[in-house]
Amino acid sequence: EKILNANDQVAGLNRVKLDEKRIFSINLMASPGSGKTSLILQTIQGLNTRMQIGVIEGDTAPVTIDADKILAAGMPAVQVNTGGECHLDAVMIDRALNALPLVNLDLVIVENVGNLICPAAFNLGTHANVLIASVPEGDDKPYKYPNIYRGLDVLIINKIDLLPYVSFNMEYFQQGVELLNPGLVTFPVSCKTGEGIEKWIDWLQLRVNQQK
Amino acid sequence: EKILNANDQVAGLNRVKLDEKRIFSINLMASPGSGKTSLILQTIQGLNTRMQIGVIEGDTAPVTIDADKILAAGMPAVQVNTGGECHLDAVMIDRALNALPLVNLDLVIVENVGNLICPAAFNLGTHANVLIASVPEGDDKPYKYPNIYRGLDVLIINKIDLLPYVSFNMEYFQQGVELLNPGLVTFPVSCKTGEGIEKWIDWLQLRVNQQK
Ligand SMILES: Nc1nc2c(ncn2[C@@H]2O[C@H](COP(=O)(O)OP(=O)(O)OP(=O)(O)O)[C@@H](O)[C@H]2O)c(=O)[nH]1
Ligand SMILES: Nc1nc2c(ncn2[C@@H]2O[C@H](COP(=O)(O)OP(=O)(O)OP(=O)(O)O)[C@@H](O)[C@H]2O)c(=O)[nH]1
Ligand SMILES: [Mg+2]
Ligand SMILES: [Mg+2]
Ligand SMILES: [Zn+2]
Ligand SMILES: [Zn+2]
Repeated sequence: EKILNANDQVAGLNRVKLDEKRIFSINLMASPGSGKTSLILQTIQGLNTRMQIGVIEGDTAPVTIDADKILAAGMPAVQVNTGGECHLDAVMIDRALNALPLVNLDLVIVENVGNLICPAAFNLGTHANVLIASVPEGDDKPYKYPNIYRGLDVLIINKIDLLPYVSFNMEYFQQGVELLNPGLVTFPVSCKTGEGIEKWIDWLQLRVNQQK
Repeated sequence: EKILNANDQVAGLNRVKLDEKRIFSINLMASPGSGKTSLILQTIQGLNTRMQIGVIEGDTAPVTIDADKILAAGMPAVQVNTGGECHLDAVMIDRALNALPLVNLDLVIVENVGNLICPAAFNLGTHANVLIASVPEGDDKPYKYPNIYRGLDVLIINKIDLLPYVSFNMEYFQQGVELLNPGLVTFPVSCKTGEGIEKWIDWLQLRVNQQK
């Protein structure tokens, strides 16, 4: 039987707290500037008439830039300052969940710290792991940063509007993903033009309904 | 008197090793896919008739994708596998320096692991810290990931060819940098078109000459 470390134990408690309220939750990871906040804003815009979305924002510095954008979009947001740590952990999420109006929420999105390495190692208790790969980053990231791809439930390929201006070989990229996580649900999108966002929102809606 | 931690002590030895051979060295940091390897290749192309450049490549996975590109460009390269660690440290650099033909080299470039957070905390013994900020990442990174900006000697703003296609406010970005590191030497470049690379190469050439 697996001896749960302290982080996993708290993650388990977070999951219980979310399941009690029938809230679906995702851990949104990606490198800095790949479009995590932009995707959340597009998601809110597409779903705000159908559900209430709470957002937990993780940053290493005491800034509220991202949380302010979510609040301005009309949804509750909690800013977590990791104090320099390069990832969120389950204890930070436990505290942040207590600061959200869970009783009104259908979906909780955790925007993790921008980092393609450490966040993969810390279970937060959320239901699904979602990674954003950004086209300008290049097509070799699954080969160079494989660990975070292994534990994913969904992959978003963002900034596809930039494909004409960068050298990104989609086939090579997809082959790398397939090696690590065969059959991974993948949504190519542009948070700038809105292309592809609908399919992602449909996937979310389905999971939120299943959680009810 | 500052009690040096073990990493700083080894960093000091690395510096001695480089100074003995009159080699100038830089620690090149940035988030994943910002163009670290592309900048090194542009640098080799611009300087290969004037000097010998050794490269130390850091990656979390056992891949040699970046080192192979450097070798193909005709310069010696050593691939360091950090074993999952999200940054290079001074001990890894000590070992890698031993694997380079230092007696023939004028410049050593360390390509750190793609990460905007942890690499800032580990002194490698190199002479200068260089960060690449990539335009598609957005203009708010100095505000959101301030720590790595504080200890820099040079800032490269890469992928300026993409400025027409992303919302990047150069003034807002520069103001953020100025708050953290007033007067920081900054080179806007495109590793794709070659724009601005010459000024960066001139700066390097000057520092390599001073080290002699
Ligand atoms: N062209 C283009 N730009 C995009 C797209 N999505 C986001 N951006 C831009 O990418 C930059 C970063 O977007 P954010 O949403 O702040 O990224 P993030 O991952 O939340 O960044 P951090 O939280 O700071 O790590 C901004 O300039 C956005 O306007 C897209 O689909 N296409
Ligand atoms: N449009 C454009 N693309 C660039 C530029 N510089 C690099 N790229 C592209 O950006 C992607 C990543 O470049 P790399 O040089 O591999 O970046 P890196 O920082 O070394 O990446 P990692 O080592 O994997 O973290 C590749 O697709 C490059 O072709 C540039 O100036 N303009
Ligand atoms: Mg964000
Ligand atoms: Mg590289
Ligand atoms: Zn970390
Ligand atoms: Zn780290």
